[in-house]
Amino acid sequence: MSSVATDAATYIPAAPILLPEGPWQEVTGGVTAAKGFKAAGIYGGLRAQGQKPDLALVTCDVHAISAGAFTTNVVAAAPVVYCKKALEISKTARAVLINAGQANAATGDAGYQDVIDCASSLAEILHLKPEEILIESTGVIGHRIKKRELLDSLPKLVDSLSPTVDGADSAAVAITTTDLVRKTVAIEAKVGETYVRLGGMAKGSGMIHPNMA
Amino acid sequence: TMLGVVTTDAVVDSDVWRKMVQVSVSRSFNQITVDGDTSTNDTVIALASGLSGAARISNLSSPEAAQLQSCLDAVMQGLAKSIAWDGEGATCLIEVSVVGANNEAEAAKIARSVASSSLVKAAVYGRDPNWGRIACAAGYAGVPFNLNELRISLGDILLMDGGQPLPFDRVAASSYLRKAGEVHGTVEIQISIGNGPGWGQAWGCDLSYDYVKINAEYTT
Repeated sequence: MSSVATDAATYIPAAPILLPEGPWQEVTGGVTAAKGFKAAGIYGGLRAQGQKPDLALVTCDVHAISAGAFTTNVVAAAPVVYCKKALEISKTARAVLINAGQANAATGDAGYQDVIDCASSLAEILHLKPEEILIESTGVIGHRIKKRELLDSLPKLVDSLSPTVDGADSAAVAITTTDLVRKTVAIEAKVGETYVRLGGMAKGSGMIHPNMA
Repeated sequence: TMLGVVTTDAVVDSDVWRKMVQVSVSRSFNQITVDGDTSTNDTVIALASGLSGAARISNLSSPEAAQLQSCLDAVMQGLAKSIAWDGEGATCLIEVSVVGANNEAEAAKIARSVASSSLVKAAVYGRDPNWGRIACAAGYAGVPFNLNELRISLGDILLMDGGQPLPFDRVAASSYLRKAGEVHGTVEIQISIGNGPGWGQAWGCDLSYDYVKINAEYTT
């Protein structure tokens, strides 16, 4: 079922990024612009319709200092609960696995076990500890993730990892749901005496009124 | 649902990084709104590899921390605005700026109240320069201010000053909204509530018929 996204632009165009003005310069690369990061996005058969990529992975070559902000909705999805625990256990992380198609929210204990299984399988492939893997999900609420399709796609997803712009763009496409554009940006700026890079990707179009902590 | 992943090669301590991320999230993703529904899955993960070779940032009050915070704010605001721009059914981004509040938090609260208002959003879609709805949404934000100091502008067009509605070119104001919608551009709403140092922004989008259509067809 899985296939590699070779050209993210064929699925949805890039969003206009309205960066505030400041002492930084926009650069290409999104989440892979900074040193040490790779990304990939593939179609893993999770979406109900179409073959747009639906599985993304961002990895770091070293133990990255990690931080997170999460919905304060009491009915938090299983990946949210999992990530909060992972960040309590470890100050660093090595990978973020994201699926689109099913939100894995309001799915109870079974949904939480799905997250554990996904993190454990990816950790085994990447030779990491499960708590070094963080998970995000988006899609239809109340549906568990299509775990078999996801687990079967992990080897190809890992093989697709790339430090290039294409890697970042394919990941940015793979996390979209009803989005009409992919959202990715990177900047370079001098911090102290050294140039550093920051990049990112995001998704979102509806059910948007975040209140994260 | 909104999701985000942010990466950097800056060298930063864990406790400093975690505080920075929350500050930037508060100034960006937590200041956007499309439909008022808070998702079960909203998540932002931020990773710092430390591979840039820069000096370690271990003090939140250092100049380097301030520089990194500004960069993080910029990246997250850029992404956050693109989410609001891409709001389901939207024809334009709405940027609300509030000045003159007692502090950043109060300004941000008023800005988000206006950006969240269904009536303001519908008025923008209807190309209606409805200063009354903007004033109303500012007023119920939960932040007390002196009505006599309320000032509201739409783009460069001043609609209200000193708490008093002003005569303005309604056709020009409506045209400003229409043109923004035609090019999926940005509608700027500026609000001043006094002389305090607090400044904040929020971002939303207009509310169109398509929003209902999209969500009537996207099952749960």
